[in-house]
Amino acid sequence: TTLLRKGQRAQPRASAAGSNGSSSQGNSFLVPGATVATILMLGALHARRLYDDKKIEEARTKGVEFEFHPDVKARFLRLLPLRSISRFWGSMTGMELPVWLRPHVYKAWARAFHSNLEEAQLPLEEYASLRDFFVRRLKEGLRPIESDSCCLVSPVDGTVMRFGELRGPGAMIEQVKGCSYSASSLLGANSFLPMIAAGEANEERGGEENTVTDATQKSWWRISFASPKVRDTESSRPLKGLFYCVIYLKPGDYHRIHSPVDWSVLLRRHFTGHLFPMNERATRTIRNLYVENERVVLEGQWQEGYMAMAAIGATNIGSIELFIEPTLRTNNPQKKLLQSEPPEERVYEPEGTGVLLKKGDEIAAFNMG
Amino acid sequence: STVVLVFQAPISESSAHQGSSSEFRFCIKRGDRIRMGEALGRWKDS
Repeated sequence: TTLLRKGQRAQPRASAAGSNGSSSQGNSFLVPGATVATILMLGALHARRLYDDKKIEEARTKGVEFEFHPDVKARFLRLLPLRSISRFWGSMTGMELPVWLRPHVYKAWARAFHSNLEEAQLPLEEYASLRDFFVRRLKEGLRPIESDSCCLVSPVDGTVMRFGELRGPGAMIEQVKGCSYSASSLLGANSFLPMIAAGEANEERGGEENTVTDATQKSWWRISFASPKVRDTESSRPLKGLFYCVIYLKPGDYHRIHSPVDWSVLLRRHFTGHLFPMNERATRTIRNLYVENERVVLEGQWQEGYMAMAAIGATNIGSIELFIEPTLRTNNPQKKLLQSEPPEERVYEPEGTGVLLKKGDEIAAFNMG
Repeated sequence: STVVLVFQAPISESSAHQGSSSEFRFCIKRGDRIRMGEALGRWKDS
């Protein structure tokens, strides 16, 4: 609008001059033309995204299994300074908007990413920035927690990507068909993932129940620290009864993370890394996406044994805010060229008990940028 | 953004133990939309 006003102001002056009237008229069309072109381009991109989503949904209902297929776009993404882009995006979306503009911006966002504005806890005018709106709380009682004591609940709103039992050497989780990553590379080589060495596997099959019972009866904390992790994670296999579930949050989803069960969080691990996009296409084209991106892992224990939760960031949602540790800062500027730094760990006090959380308690939030 | 849960859960005790069993089962399908607080999986108390 500023450019348009300048153009309008410039027009009478140009008419007075007389000679270059036609060229300034051309300029005044240039700005609205560019704006219209940008809007059309964004519209076309959005339409294409919706079309792709629909195709993926149709394929999934038909039982089509997507295979891993690296492409040029994925290689190109590795060259981009995605962390800087993410931080810039965060500072842009963190800018305070004029009150009159807020409902328009948030309604446009909701329309583009299928958010339900009715669920927002506050009136739209009260969210000062898009960043604030993005991590909005929901109205009381909109997400009742399943009361069954023998169930594990979803920690987030999202789409179930994968789930199953971890079996076999390395405890591999399938990213897509043809590409897997190990649970220990996701959670950290020092994780307390209940694994047994390959040599013990046969022995374990014979007395499996005993091993599991033993492990749950003894203090898990004591076992983990008494026996340092010298196992070979590649050839070791998980104890029976170890499960996983991967849930993807779309940009329009509620972006706060809650506790899936009553548990005690004993340790937090923060991995710096890339901030690749995490959409469906990215999972099919970027190898080891989940173990390359920045993430925060919480490990602990619940009534049935081991529990870990990994919150993985993406380009647009790069930082993870941990309510049980408000001082933790993620998506920091990269100080070193190497991405493969060891994770930064913090053991929660009191040692062995950690932070006790109830099912449904709010743990963390994904922030924009 | 994505959240990954890794957890131990009750397993079915097969023929080795003849008594009643408890077993964890997911109650979701791939591609399902799920909301916070909805059940991901259940088990029966033995």
